Amino acid sequence: PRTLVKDLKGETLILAHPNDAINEVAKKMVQNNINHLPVVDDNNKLLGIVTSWDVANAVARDKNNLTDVMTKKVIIAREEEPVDVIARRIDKNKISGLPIIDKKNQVKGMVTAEDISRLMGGD
Amino acid sequence: PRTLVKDLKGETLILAHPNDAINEVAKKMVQNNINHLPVVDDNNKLLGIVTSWDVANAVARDKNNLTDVMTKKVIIAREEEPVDVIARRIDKNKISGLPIIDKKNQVKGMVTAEDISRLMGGD
Ligand SMILES: C[S@@+](CC[C@H](N)C(=O)[O-])C[C@H]1O[C@@H](n2cnc3c(N)ncnc32)[C@H](O)[C@@H]1O
Ligand SMILES: C[S@@+](CC[C@H](N)C(=O)[O-])C[C@H]1O[C@@H](n2cnc3c(N)ncnc32)[C@H](O)[C@@H]1O
Repeated sequence: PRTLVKDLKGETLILAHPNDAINEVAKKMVQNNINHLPVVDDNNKLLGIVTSWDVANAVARDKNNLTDVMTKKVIIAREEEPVDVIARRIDKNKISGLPIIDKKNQVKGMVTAEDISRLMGGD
Repeated sequence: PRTLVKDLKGETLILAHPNDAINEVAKKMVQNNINHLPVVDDNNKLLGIVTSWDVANAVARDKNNLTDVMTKKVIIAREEEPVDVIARRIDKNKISGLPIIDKKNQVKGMVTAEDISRLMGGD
């Protein structure tokens, strides 16, 4: 049977909020060894995504507000989608991670190119 | 036949040098839409690697020198290695990209989790 997104979903979910300072977002990435943070509102609804690439962009262009560097038009994944569909979505959009959301647009997790690459390594 | 690293290797090779400023490194990542830069000496020999995660680390810890944030003990790939071996190396070391080096320790390219994830998407 095909591997689904929900089979890959990790335990931890680290989030950012629109008023977070960029150095706070950077600290969350460093403390959790991750590169992708969904940006959510107070009800855990998806507002955007910020990655370590966006932090590099903030440094390169001397930007200070998270809302200036985060991406608001987010490419997402759903738990029941097969992994090969997500691998093509990653390739087509030249991204490396997708927030997993439910029917109410609430964030459930994150799936990354690293998670999918792991499948190529076999058991 | 098994897919090899050389079958995945991209055309462009963007490099960093140990005296580059962190904001210069960030600019190279942004201009080329990439997250990983091998750090090389004047003879193109590998000295380290710097990623957008390291730029986030520089922001989080207020570091200003590339040599303070780059990783010097680099996990590498070689052109003749099969891709499933690299996928396991990525997983084991919790990294997302490996410089491709030749017998003289010169950098030939970069292979990332995104490149390997693309294979899961099929043709
Ligand atoms: C185009 S990628 C280029 C570098 C590399 N491919 C990567 O994903 O980090 C960097 C940009 O993609 C955006 N991005 C990353 N994941 C995304 C997603 N799931 N939906 C929309 N944009 C995303 C980031 O916010 C960032 O501005
Ligand atoms: C441990 S990873 C954690 C985040 C995520 N897995 C990633 O790869 O970006 C981040 C650190 O790994 C280091 N790193 C990335 N690629 C590497 C490689 N091929 N060899 C050694 N260290 C590497 C970076 O320099 C950075 O300090």
